[in-house]
Amino acid sequence: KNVLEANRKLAQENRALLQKHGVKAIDVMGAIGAGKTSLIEKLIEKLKNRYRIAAFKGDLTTTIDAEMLSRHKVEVVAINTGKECHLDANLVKKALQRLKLDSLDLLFIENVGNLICPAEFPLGSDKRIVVISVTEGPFMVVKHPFIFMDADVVVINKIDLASAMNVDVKSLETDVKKINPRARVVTTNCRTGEGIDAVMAALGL
Amino acid sequence: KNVLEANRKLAQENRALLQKHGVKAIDVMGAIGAGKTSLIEKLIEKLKNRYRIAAFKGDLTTTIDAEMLSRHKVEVVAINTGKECHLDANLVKKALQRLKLDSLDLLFIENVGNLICPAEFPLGSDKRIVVISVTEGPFMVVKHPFIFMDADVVVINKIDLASAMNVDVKSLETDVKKINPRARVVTTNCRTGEGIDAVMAALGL
Ligand SMILES: Nc1nc2c(ncn2[C@@H]2O[C@H](COP(=O)(O)OP(=O)(O)OP(=O)(O)O)[C@@H](O)[C@H]2O)c(=O)[nH]1
Ligand SMILES: Nc1nc2c(ncn2[C@@H]2O[C@H](COP(=O)(O)OP(=O)(O)OP(=O)(O)O)[C@@H](O)[C@H]2O)c(=O)[nH]1
Ligand SMILES: [Mg+2]
Ligand SMILES: [Mg+2]
Ligand SMILES: [Zn+2]
Ligand SMILES: [Zn+2]
Repeated sequence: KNVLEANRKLAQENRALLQKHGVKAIDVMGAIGAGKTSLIEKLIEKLKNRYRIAAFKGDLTTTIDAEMLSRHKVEVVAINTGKECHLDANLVKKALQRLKLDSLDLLFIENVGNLICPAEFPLGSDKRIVVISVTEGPFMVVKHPFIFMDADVVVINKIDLASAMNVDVKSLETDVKKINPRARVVTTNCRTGEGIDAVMAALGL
Repeated sequence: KNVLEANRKLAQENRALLQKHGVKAIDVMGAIGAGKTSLIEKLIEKLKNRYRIAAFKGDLTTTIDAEMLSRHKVEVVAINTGKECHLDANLVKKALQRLKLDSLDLLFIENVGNLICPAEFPLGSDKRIVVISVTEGPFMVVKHPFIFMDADVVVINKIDLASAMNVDVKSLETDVKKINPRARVVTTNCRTGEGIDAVMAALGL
């Protein structure tokens, strides 16, 4: 559709702008409550001594996540998505205008909790992460193939609850590799920080 | 927008058709992996000796949930939603044409896992349930007010994991009542069936 095509063009413009200013952007997608904010928090804690970081958070009405992230003394832009169920390149373009890109190295973009639409709306980032949680059950990957096809890194979170959920983490990993052999899969506990070093390595950070 | 208005009209037509044939329809919405299918399964087990039941399941590509539900010997229509992130009244209208409505009393409609869009797309059901899981964290209700505004029943599921998640179930319940004082809130474990009788009572079944 025209909407998707227009978005793709804007995404390319965003990408060019970010690259021109040497800012690496990472699009963090995932299911509702899967651990996107917790993951970004843990990454910020580990990386802020090496990178100058900013973050975007797309949300309907609240700024809960944006406030949580800004406690880490990084610049945060809360993007009001209205009733949209995904971020788009236009919203990101406007948010980029609020940053001093020359004084940044790394930008985390937390997408709206959704395993469907973000797959169709690239934002112009360098890397795309998808976060799923073992608490969603064993079929999360096979039910949503499209979002995993474009993922650079897939994070399987809340592994501390895998046995309570009776979910086989290895088989979720296999499901990802079948859909996207080049995706790097990392298992994490984003509360304790277990697995975060591996996420950083997978992102090349 | 025109799309929303057109959907509302079709929803009213669906509602009229269901009422004409004496079929009660229940729209089961909720986050990805929150427990929608498990809830419907448990309700079918308890109700199929008293009601003639059918179910719809909206999904992208797989028929995992539809197959799971049909094991209970009820008629199931798997609705292929393509890349749509919500069911709409038109898809439901077409699916209704595949049922012999005169030989049914109760229809469960499992929506796509999404706490945003289904709020804007009524389907023509009598009752709307929203299922959330404690594993999504403590802010699930306040972050998605619109879907709770229209809910008749809110199910807070996976209470067996509430202490592992450090989530206060009572405070989630308070969040719902603030947004929608008339919603009936029930806490459940949809694996064991704990709370299912209360869900039935809340639905008037
Ligand atoms: N047990 C456990 N809880 C976790 C883990 N990671 C995050 N959580 C908790 O899960 C809940 C949701 O985490 P968030 O980081 O807010 O998830 P999110 O994907 O950003 O959620 P939304 O932005 O609301 O879609 C919070 O209560 C977290 O503390 C984990 O590895 N294990
Ligand atoms: N521990 C626990 N697990 C549950 C509970 N209810 C459901 N589950 C599990 O949670 C996973 C997801 O449940 P489903 O019923 O498939 O959830 P859903 O909302 O239909 O998921 P989608 O249709 O894929 O969005 C499954 O592995 C269930 O067995 C519960 O109360 N406690
Ligand atoms: Mg978040
Ligand atoms: Mg389901
Ligand atoms: Zn969407
Ligand atoms: Zn949507």
